[in-house]
Parts: sequence; structure tokens; C-alpha cells
Amino acid sequence: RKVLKKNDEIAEENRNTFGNQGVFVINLLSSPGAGKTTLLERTISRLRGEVKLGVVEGDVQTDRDARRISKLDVPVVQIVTNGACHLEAKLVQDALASLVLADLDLLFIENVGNLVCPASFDLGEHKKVVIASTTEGDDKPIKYPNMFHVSDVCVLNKIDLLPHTDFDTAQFENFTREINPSLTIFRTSAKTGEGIDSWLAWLKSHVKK
Amino acid sequence: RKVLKKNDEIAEENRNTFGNQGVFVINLLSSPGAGKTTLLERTISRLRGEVKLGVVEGDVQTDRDARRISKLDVPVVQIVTNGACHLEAKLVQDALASLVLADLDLLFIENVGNLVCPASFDLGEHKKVVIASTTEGDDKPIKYPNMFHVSDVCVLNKIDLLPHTDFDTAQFENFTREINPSLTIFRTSAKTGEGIDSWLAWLKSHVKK
Ligand SMILES: Nc1nc2c(ncn2[C@@H]2O[C@H](COP(=O)(O)OP(=O)(O)OP(=O)(O)O)[C@@H](O)[C@H]2O)c(=O)[nH]1
Ligand SMILES: Nc1nc2c(ncn2[C@@H]2O[C@H](COP(=O)(O)OP(=O)(O)OP(=O)(O)O)[C@@H](O)[C@H]2O)c(=O)[nH]1
Ligand SMILES: [Mg+2]
Ligand SMILES: [Mg+2]
Ligand SMILES: [Zn+2]
Ligand SMILES: [Zn+2]
Repeated sequence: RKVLKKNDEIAEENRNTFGNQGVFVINLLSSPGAGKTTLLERTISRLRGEVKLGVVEGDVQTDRDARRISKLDVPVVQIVTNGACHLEAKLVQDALASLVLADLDLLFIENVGNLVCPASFDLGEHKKVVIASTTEGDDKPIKYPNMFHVSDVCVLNKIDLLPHTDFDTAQFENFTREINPSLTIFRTSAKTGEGIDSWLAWLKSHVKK
Repeated sequence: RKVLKKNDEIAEENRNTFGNQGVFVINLLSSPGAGKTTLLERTISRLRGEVKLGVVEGDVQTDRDARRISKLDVPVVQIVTNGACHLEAKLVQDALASLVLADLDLLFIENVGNLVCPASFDLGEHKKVVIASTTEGDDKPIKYPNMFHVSDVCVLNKIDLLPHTDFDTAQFENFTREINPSLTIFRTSAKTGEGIDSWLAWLKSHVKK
């Protein structure tokens, strides 16, 4: 539709800007509370010594997530949509004015918590990363397939809670493979740090230095 | 907007139909995996002796939830939206053709897992019930305020997992009060059955007998 076409044009502008400035950009997606911000906190505290990191935060209301990130002393901008259930390329483009992209190697865009709508809106990122959590049930990939279909990486988070859930990891990975066989899966606990090393290695492999 | 106005007209038709047939109708909302279907399973197994129950299931893809409900031997219809991130009154109206409303006292409509969009689409229900879970973080009411603003009841689910989370129940209730002081809060574990009695009592108090 006309809205999506316009969005994709602006997304392409963003992607060119990121390319020119040498910034690797990730669109971080998940349902509400699956652990996007906590994963960013963990990632930033581990990587900020060696990689220049920045964050664009997207939420319907509040700047709570941006304030959490700013405690880690990296550049962060908060987008408040006031109602829209997904970020769009135009909102991201406007937010970039508050960042010095030339000073960044890696930019995370934390999207609004939503497993449906954000999948349809290219923001200009290089990679889409969807976080699923062990407390949501293992059938989310086939119940919300478009999100898993368009993503490049899936982070299965909150693995520390596995003993207390009926989550079947093999079943989850079967479902994911059904929807997107080329999806790379990491299993993490943003809380305990388990599994984070592989995720960081993947990130570093994509950052130009 | 025109879409919402048209939706609300059809919702009003639905509400009249439900009233004429003496059915009490609940729109059940939450983020993906907060426990809508499990709460329905628990509720139906406890109430089906004394209340005539039916369910309309809404999902982007699959009929997994409807199949779970049908194991409990109550009438159930599955709506598959194929992409839309929320149910609309027209979809519900069409689904009603597969139910004998005259034979029902209580109808649940399980909405698509999404804390944003479904809040804007009246389906013709009498009450909106939002489920929040202890594993999503206690700030969801202020980060996704419209959903909590339009709801009549909030079920805080997965209380059995409280010992394993940093969820602050008092903080959650403060946030909820900030957004909607008249919201009734139930604390449940759909898994263990804890707290379910009060929820059932509230349901029964609204069912015409
Ligand atoms: N046990 C456990 N809890 C976690 C983990 N990661 C995040 N959490 C908790 O999950 C809740 C939500 O985490 P957030 O990082 O705020 O989630 P989010 O996806 O950013 O949420 P929104 O931005 O509101 O959509 C918080 O209470 C976190 O402490 C994990 O690996 N294990
Ligand atoms: N520990 C615990 N797990 C629960 C509870 N309620 C639901 N779950 C689990 O949470 C997961 C998701 O539950 P569902 O009932 O399918 O969630 P849902 O909201 O219907 O999910 P969608 O329809 O896909 O949005 C499943 O693994 C359930 O077993 C609870 O009270 N405690
Ligand atoms: Mg967040
Ligand atoms: Mg369900
Ligand atoms: Zn949307
Ligand atoms: Zn929507």
C-alpha cells in the first residue's frame, strides 16, 4: 500500500546514511517484556569497551527504556509514538538528528513491543533480530509467523527460567525452522549472562572496524 | 476515523445481539503468551458444570488455541486474521453464525496477542479483561497505557513465578491505578489455580441465570 511504499523509500534513505557513516544497524523486535532492553543493557556493558554503541528507543509511552540505557553512558534517543504500535522509517530518520552517526560503529533500534505490526515496517536496518522468551510458550513462531519470517536472528531469552516452564526448546526450534530455515538462533539469559558470548561474537562479526 | 466509526456501528449491532440472547461477553486481551488460553482452559474446566460457555478464538495464524479449547467440550470458533494484529467487530459478527447464542450464558472472545491495537476496536463485548503476566515486567501499564485505560478488569497472571522474577506487585498496582483507578485487579496462576476463585466469582456475578 501507499503507506508502506513511502516508508520503504525513507528506509532506503536511512540505509544509505548508515552505509555512508559505517554504522551497523539492528532492528530489535519482540512482544512486550521479552527482554529487549535488558539484552541491550547486558550487551552494552560487555561491548562498550571495544565498540562504539548507540541506541534509538521506541515506545508508545514513557522514556523509561531510554533512561535505563543512558545509565550505561552511551548515546540514546527516545521516540514516543503516543499510540502507533510500531516504529516507522520517518520517526527513525528524525531521531538520527540527535545522534552523531560518524561516532558510532553499532546502532540498536529497540522497536515497540509487538509481534505483529513492526515486521512490516523497514526502518533502514541491516539486520532484524527477534527476541522470544521461554515464558511465552513455544508456539509463538507459527502463531506470529511473519515476524519470524522477516528476521535474520532469533534470540531465545530467559533460559534461566526453563526449569519453571513447560517450554519445549526442540519444538520451538522446529517451529522456527518451519517458518524460516535460515534463521540463526541464540539462547540467552540477559539476566544471568548465560549464552551472551555467542550473541556478542555474532554482533562483532558484523561491525566494521 | 472512518474505519473505527464503521467498526463501532457493527460492535453496537453485536452488543444488541448479545443482549437479546442473554449472553454476557468478555473481550480477553494481553500480549502474546501472557496466558489468555490457559486462563480460559482453567476457567472452563471449573465453570462448565454451572454456566453455559462458548469461545471465539482470534489469531493471526493457526487454530491451535481453538483446538485446545475444543478439548474441553464447549462450542468454539477460530478466527484467523492472516495478518491483522487485532480482531474487529465484523470478524466477530461473522463468527457468531457458527454459534448458537441462545444456548450460551457466557462468551469469551480471545483477542490476538497484542497490547496496543486491540484496545481501539470495540467488538461488542460487555467487559474488557486485560491479562498482564509477572514475567513481562511491572511497568507495562504505563508503557502501554491505552490498553489498561479501556479495560474493566486486569488479571495479573503467572503469580507462581513471582519468586523467580524482579516483578514488584505494589509498583505494578500503583502504575495501574495511575492509568485507571477503577480497574479491578485479580492475581492468578492459571497453571496452579491460585487466585482463580475470585476471578470465577466475578464472572458468575455478571452472568444472567
Ligand atoms: N529471568 C529473566 N528475566 C528477564 C530476562 N531478561 C529480561 N528479564 C526480565 O523481563 C522483564 C522485562 O524486561 P525488559 O528488558 O524491560 O523487556 P522489553 O522487551 O524491553 O519490554 P518492552 O520494551 O516494554 O516491550 C524485566 O522484569 C526483566 O528483568 C532473563 O533473561 N531472565
Ligand atoms: N508458570 C505459569 N505459566 C503459565 C501460566 N499461565 C500460562 N502459562 C504458560 O504461558 C505460556 C503461554 O500461555 P497461553 O495461555 O498459550 O498464552 P496466550 O496469551 O493464550 O498466548 P497467545 O494466544 O499466543 O497470545 C504457556 O507455556 C503456558 O503454559 C501461569 O499462571 N503460570
Ligand atoms: Mg524495552
Ligand atoms: Mg492464546
Ligand atoms: Zn499495528
Ligand atoms: Zn493494529
